[in-house]
Amino acid sequence: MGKYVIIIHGGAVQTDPSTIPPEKEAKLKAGLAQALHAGWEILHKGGSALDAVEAAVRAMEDNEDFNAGRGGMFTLNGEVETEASIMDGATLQGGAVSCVKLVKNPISLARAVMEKCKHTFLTAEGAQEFALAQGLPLEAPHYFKTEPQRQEWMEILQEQAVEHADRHD
Amino acid sequence: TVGAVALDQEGNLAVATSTGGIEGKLKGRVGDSCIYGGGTYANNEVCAASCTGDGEIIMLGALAHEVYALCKYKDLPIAEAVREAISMYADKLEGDRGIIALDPQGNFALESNTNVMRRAYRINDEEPFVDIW
Repeated sequence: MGKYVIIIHGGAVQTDPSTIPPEKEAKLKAGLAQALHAGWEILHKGGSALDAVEAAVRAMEDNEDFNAGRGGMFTLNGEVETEASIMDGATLQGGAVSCVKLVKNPISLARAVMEKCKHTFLTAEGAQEFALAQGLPLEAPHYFKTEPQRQEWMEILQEQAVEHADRHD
Repeated sequence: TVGAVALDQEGNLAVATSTGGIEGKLKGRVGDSCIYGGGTYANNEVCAASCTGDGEIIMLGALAHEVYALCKYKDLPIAEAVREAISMYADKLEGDRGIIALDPQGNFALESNTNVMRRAYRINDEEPFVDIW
């Protein structure tokens, strides 16, 4: 049996420690542990690295505490647009998607691009149509929008409004 | 952003990276997470790497591929390669950077220039490691 390893990240940021209260920290750690386990279990049973990384990332996409899938950042227009990629080190094949809305798990769409599409990268409506053709699960826009992200978006809009107010008579 | 790199029992490496992007981005903005060689890269011969942080600088620095290149052509161990990629062009490309990377022998690195990097790993059936700070 060969060595097997999985490593995950859920984002890096320079921040004031007080912005992450203990209960939030505990939730993040629980989310990381859950995602790690989803990938590790596959490796432990002899599954592929490709299946393991997809499973780990899917778990974080489903968890609103991480900036991917549900819980993704808002655009200035107030929408959630996601992107994802996956790459197989054995074959050097890859799949990537960007500007995706409504697709529950963008990483699985990226994998579908890798395995079932003649191209390696699809974006926007094309990616969306490919997801529909492949029968991947979709969600309504409100599924992706969480209250903390909405609050951050509102703050940005307010800052912009203040900036614009200074520029007009 | 979230990401994962893995080495399976057959010795194969893989990477996956996914994100909702940056706060207040313009509609249509593309970040590093979907860019091969930018925020994501895997090659069984050398390493698998997934990045997080400021997407614009990660793309411009081609950081995931930089880790690959430093290992392959400079023969650096994975930890040194990741450290060098994190600090590369820091004077010209300022911003948050975090990288996880793994080589075919199971050596790995988790580095960032930030005080928070949500991260976890597990080797074989050893105890898992999970941390944020």
